[in-house]
Amino acid sequence: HRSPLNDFQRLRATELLAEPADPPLPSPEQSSAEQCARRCATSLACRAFHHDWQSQLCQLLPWTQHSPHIQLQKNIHYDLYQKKVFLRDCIVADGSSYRGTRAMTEKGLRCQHWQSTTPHDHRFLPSPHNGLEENYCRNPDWDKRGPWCYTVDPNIRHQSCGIKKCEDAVCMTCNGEDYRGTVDHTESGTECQRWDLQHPHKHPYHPHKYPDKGLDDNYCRNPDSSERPWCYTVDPGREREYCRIRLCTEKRPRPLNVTTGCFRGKGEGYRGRVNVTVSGIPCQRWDAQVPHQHHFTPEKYPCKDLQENYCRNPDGSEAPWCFTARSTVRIAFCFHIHRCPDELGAQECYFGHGEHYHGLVSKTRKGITCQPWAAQTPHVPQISPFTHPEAHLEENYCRNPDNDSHGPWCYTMDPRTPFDYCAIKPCSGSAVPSVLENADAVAFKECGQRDERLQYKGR
Amino acid sequence: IIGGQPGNSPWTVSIRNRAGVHFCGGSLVEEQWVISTRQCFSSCDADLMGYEVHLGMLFKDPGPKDPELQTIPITRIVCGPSESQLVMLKLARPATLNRRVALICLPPERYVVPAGTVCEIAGWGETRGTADGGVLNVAQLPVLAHGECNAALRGRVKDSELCTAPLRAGVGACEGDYGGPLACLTADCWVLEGVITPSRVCARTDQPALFIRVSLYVDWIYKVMKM
Repeated sequence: HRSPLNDFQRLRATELLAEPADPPLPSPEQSSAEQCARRCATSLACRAFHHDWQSQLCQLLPWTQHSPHIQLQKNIHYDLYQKKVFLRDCIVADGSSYRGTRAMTEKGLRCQHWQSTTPHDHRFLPSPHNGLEENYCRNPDWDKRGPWCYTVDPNIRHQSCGIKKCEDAVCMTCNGEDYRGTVDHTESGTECQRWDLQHPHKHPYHPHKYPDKGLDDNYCRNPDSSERPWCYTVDPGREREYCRIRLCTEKRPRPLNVTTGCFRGKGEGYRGRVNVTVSGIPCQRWDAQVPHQHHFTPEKYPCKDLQENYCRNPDGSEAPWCFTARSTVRIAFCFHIHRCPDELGAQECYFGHGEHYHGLVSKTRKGITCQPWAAQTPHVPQISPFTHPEAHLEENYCRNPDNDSHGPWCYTMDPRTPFDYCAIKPCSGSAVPSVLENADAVAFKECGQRDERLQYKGR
Repeated sequence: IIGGQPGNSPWTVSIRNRAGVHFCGGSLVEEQWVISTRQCFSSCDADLMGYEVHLGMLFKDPGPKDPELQTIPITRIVCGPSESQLVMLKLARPATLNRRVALICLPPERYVVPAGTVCEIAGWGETRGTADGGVLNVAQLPVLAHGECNAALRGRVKDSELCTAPLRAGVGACEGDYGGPLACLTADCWVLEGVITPSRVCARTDQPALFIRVSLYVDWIYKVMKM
């Protein structure tokens, strides 16, 4: 049940650019990515392929990004699939499948070209089948020590290249949530299923839905805060399994955004002592399994500070949370903990609504640089020096050309944020009349959608 | 909602994370825009890929074949003015309005809801056993005059906050309801006057509840939708 794509590493919206080939490349053919992978896998010459996901055209390629005179380039029409063996800088098992470009031994000696028989004569000559290219480290005789080469030193015939095993090449910290290595087999040796496929196992971890979890190809990952990285397997009888990955021996990194009185972001760094839910239920201790059984124990999650029964966020949920001491309520968020302020300090101040502010602040309250008022990118402005010539819309300074009651603002250089208010606060003593002082009676003249209230009919 | 009862609130939406878990409420003010509270979101430029709103259902976890259920991805978050604690969420496509999904009107700018107006909160949040937690619950709360509220809370009430009077029965919003509506019926219109924000204790019987006063930010809301 393995997919032929399992042997490939995918780069979205990317193509390989090469000088014109001689002979020219075969014409693209219509096929799905999996069919293309099957064709490339059985072709000795093929090392990669482009797949146009719109037209379903596929072009086999004899090179990879590591080939001479080849470069990667963004192209939204293509996905690039490259054979993993040509990209790995680590080895699987004895490394006999290693096809990387390491050309130096573990002691720093340059490797002799396989095609050459000097300074060392040998019988391992290149052929289309054996991968003995250039002077790259290889393991043509299944040496237990892994890939090796003949050296250019006449006194040292051959030497191991000391290439690490993939499970040791990249270590993991804590529970491996940040692990981005290339292990693609489970601890029992079963191959992993690709994250972008739904067979043999359907699953909710679509790479596009979890862009920050690194769900690339079929590599072991930890998108759900399990104890360690895992993957769905190609065995239909075994849905998922943990992977064996070395724990880093270096000092554990300190979590980002450690706070106590408030929380930032999702509160993964929150280390305060709130231990009651907003509805007044005490939190369950993390080291307890009653009333709720769970796997978030302090020993298994040493980086998450699961002390006592404090609100914590060990799994990247929306906010700190806890299991509750009430059997009918398993989990409660601790949204009642304040969020830490995340705005820039005010650099200047304005009077009224800031409609006459002509200062030089040119950053938003979040620190994003303002877009020049006369510019058309990244946002096409509805208000500009041409539409509002009297508003002093100079450079990219914060202004208030529409008398926005919330103060000076600007279009921003962030493509995702058309406009935002600026790092400017009302000057002290510059009070806008309270809304409560002029509470005129308002007659509603128009109406939204009338509610057709339904009688609740019970279950 | 604590102390409420099952009911209908067709502008109330359920906000779901990538795992499909409801974590906050919101209000549908335009076919493609929802208002909620900043407290529910990790940042103003949070990556909401995979996050969705669910509309048109009464059950918190309706079956996938529920004909009324609409599921729409969220594409963008826009944070409100400082201290507003509001966010607007843009949806990937417009919601279909029908008998189960409706817009709620926005109030006039800077409108002050008269004291004593009976308004309604709605949500799928914690009920503390007072109602069925698997369905949408609603509860009525009367608006409290600002002066009285300020006195009860020792001068800590801002203009940007709207108060409702505490009820002896203990009625109010709770976890899972945050971001949802305080809707007031005015001249045959349901108007979004407040947004539910987290408090330290749910449904207090001895203190008013605070909501974000939407009328102070109506200009910003229209500006965001226009921009």
